Amino acid sequence: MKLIVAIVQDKDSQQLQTNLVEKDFRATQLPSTGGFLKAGNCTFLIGVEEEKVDDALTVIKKTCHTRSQYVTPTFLMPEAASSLGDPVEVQVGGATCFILPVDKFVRF
Amino acid sequence: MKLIVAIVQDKDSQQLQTNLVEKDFRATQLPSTGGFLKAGNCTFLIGVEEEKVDDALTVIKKTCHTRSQYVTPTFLMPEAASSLGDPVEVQVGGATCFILPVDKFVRF
Amino acid sequence: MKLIVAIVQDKDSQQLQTNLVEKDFRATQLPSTGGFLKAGNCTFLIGVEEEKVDDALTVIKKTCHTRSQYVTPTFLMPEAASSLGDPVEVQVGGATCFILPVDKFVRF
Ligand SMILES: Nc1ncnc2c1ncn2[C@@H]1O[C@@H]2COP(=O)(O)O[C@H]3[C@@H](O)[C@H](n4cnc5c(N)ncnc54)O[C@@H]3COP(=O)(O)O[C@H]2[C@H]1O
Ligand SMILES: Nc1ncnc2c1ncn2[C@@H]1O[C@@H]2COP(=O)(O)O[C@H]3[C@@H](O)[C@H](n4cnc5c(N)ncnc54)O[C@@H]3COP(=O)(O)O[C@H]2[C@H]1O
Ligand SMILES: Nc1ncnc2c1ncn2[C@@H]1O[C@@H]2COP(=O)(O)O[C@H]3[C@@H](O)[C@H](n4cnc5c(N)ncnc54)O[C@@H]3COP(=O)(O)O[C@H]2[C@H]1O
Repeated sequence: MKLIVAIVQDKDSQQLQTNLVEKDFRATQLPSTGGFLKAGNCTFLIGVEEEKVDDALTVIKKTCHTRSQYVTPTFLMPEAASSLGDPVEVQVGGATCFILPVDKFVRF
Repeated sequence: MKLIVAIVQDKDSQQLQTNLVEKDFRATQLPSTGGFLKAGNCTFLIGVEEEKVDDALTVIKKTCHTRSQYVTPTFLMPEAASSLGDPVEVQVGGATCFILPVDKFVRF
Repeated sequence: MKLIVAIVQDKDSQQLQTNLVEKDFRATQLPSTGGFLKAGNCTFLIGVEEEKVDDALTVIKKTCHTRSQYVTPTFLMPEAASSLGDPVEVQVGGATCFILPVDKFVRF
């Protein structure tokens, strides 16, 4: 058993959940916030058998998309003079995934 | 040190917290949502010494109960014709627990 | 790659996020609740290269502060007679950190 911790954009979370159920993966969603852009995102916990990890990652890869986000520099660096002006483009990835080892899995 | 990640039903979370404190376990609760039934549930993070993991699991087992939930099939498969009719019984377990290895534990 | 799970007080979470970005660490925040005092706190997920774990812990240590909190004993032990009276001081630490091993790290 492995635990996949996948941080995805809110816009993809519903579709990801649907696609995971379709492929018979179980998952739990936790509301979260990105540290840099401070935008709401979604952290999935997906417990899967070791031999199924790559299949689950394929579902995530196919469902979650990279997007551009425009932010004003003063948002990122509040102490900078507001004269920095034009918005800056930031690429937000589709998913950031940590695959964690699991010593034991128990259901009651 | 091990980190227990336990997903339990909302209905049991308060009692579980009380029972953990009684047995001198420390815990943190995170709001979460079940992937399949989309109902609110609760994810506990419980850091325990390795030799105490089984005691903590016993507290969870005694406190968290399996329940039946009735859902209409169209909820589960929105694309299916609503003529599927009668609600379906789904068993929701008391707790789903992942015991994770911890390389290092630090308190400031 | 390691995953740091750090539970910090709400009061320090914004400053911690700023200090992490300054040192070029990436992080995700999840809202959480302390099991004992039932006060809102904040759980950070910080994925870092193994050789940077100590630097990240230093940022956390410098930013997050221990504080005292006064609670009435009846809050802690509702079944006790309210005659217990005077508030009790509880020390809440700056941060509780679990450093978890990561089998695989993937970004899409
Ligand atoms: N210090 C910095 N300097 C310049 N650009 C920066 C930056 N920190 C983040 N970014 C950029 O901003 C995007 C959004 O980051 P945010 O922290 O809001 O939202 C992040 C965060 O919630 C999570 N995340 C990414 N890496 C993480 C890590 N190592 N540990 C924990 N969470 C991570 O995944 C979300 C998307 O990350 P992604 O890398 O695709 O996309 C990132 C990245 O392109
Ligand atoms: N694809 C599917 N087909 C048919 N029936 C399905 C199904 N997925 C889930 N169920 C059933 O629905 C119940 C509720 O699942 P839900 O995903 O809402 O809520 C789940 C989810 O939040 C979490 N969970 C369970 N297994 C997990 C895993 N491997 N990884 C992450 N979270 C898991 O624990 C909650 C309770 O799970 P439990 O297994 O006791 O109970 C499950 C199970 O009996
Ligand atoms: N059974 C008990 N008897 C007497 N005093 C108790 C106690 N449980 C907790 N305390 C005290 O109350 C403070 C707040 O605990 P709380 O559970 O609300 O909030 C905790 C909890 O959310 C989290 N935490 C601490 N240890 C943990 C662990 N082993 N596993 C998971 N979360 C933990 O970090 C927060 C701060 O913990 P910290 O130890 O600095 O500070 C703790 C501790 O000083």
